[in-house]
Amino acid sequence: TVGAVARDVRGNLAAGTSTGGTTGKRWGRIGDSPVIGAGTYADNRACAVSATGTGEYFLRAGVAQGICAMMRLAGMDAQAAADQLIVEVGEMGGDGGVIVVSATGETAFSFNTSGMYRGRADSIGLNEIAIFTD
Amino acid sequence: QADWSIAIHGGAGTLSREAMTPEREAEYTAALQAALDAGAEVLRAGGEAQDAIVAVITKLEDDPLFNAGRGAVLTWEGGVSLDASFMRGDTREAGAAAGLSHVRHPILLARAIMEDGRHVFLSGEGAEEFAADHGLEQVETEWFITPRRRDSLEQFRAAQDDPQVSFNEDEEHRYG
Repeated sequence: TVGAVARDVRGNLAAGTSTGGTTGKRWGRIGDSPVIGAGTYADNRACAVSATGTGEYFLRAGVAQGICAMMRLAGMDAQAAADQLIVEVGEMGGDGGVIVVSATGETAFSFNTSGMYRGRADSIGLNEIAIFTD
Repeated sequence: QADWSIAIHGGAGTLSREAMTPEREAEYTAALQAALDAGAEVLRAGGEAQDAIVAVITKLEDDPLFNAGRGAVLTWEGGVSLDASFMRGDTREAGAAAGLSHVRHPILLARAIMEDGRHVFLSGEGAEEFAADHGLEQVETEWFITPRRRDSLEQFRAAQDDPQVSFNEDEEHRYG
């Protein structure tokens, strides 16, 4: 799975996710696709999110929309909201991660796997690529 | 506060340092940096967030290192089943597509569905018909398939014949 989230100079957010699913999947399974609300979500009032991982758990936890709701309604920051939803996914038995950009341009990664291929950049000069947890 | 910002991912999983050679790590790092640069360039030039998303994801979909577009994992039958979704935060318009095997860039189809505005989520043959009607590039399924993913499917199928592994797989795949 690959994904991106962005905030442009006008303050608009967007999110996108694209995936090949899982090896050997059958029966027209679509639970591992990035369903809107679970794997992908964007709301200028809060954040934009793209997820990767065992999709069915992200559906059941309502991960992407849940992160935005926690930020908008409970005032959580992007990292705290993302961490909480990834913990919930893990408690159900799922794994994976999310990338988040907030309405104010803050970016966050959260994942419960040993690594996630990831990167981020901004207008201030941040430019980083990482793979493993540390 | 930053004027613009972007974050990208190329998937998460059981990545172990032991299995990652310096050469392979350099390949992934370079691919991620190229995709990040493509998105950042759009934003730096004053472009829209949604155009930055497209710039990043179309690049990653064409890169066989990642499980999306070319280089996607294979289904049980040996084909591909690609999915994508897209959403903009100002209007909360959204589009998604599932079960694709001919659309070169599924993310462009997800965006086209969003912009068309009649539906949010299309699947299978109907989604591909929609893609063709909107002039999106179509390719033969073989274009997506790489030797690495074919090997993975063969190993996966072989594991189904191993009683111990089959048991574990069954336990592992209780998602519902």
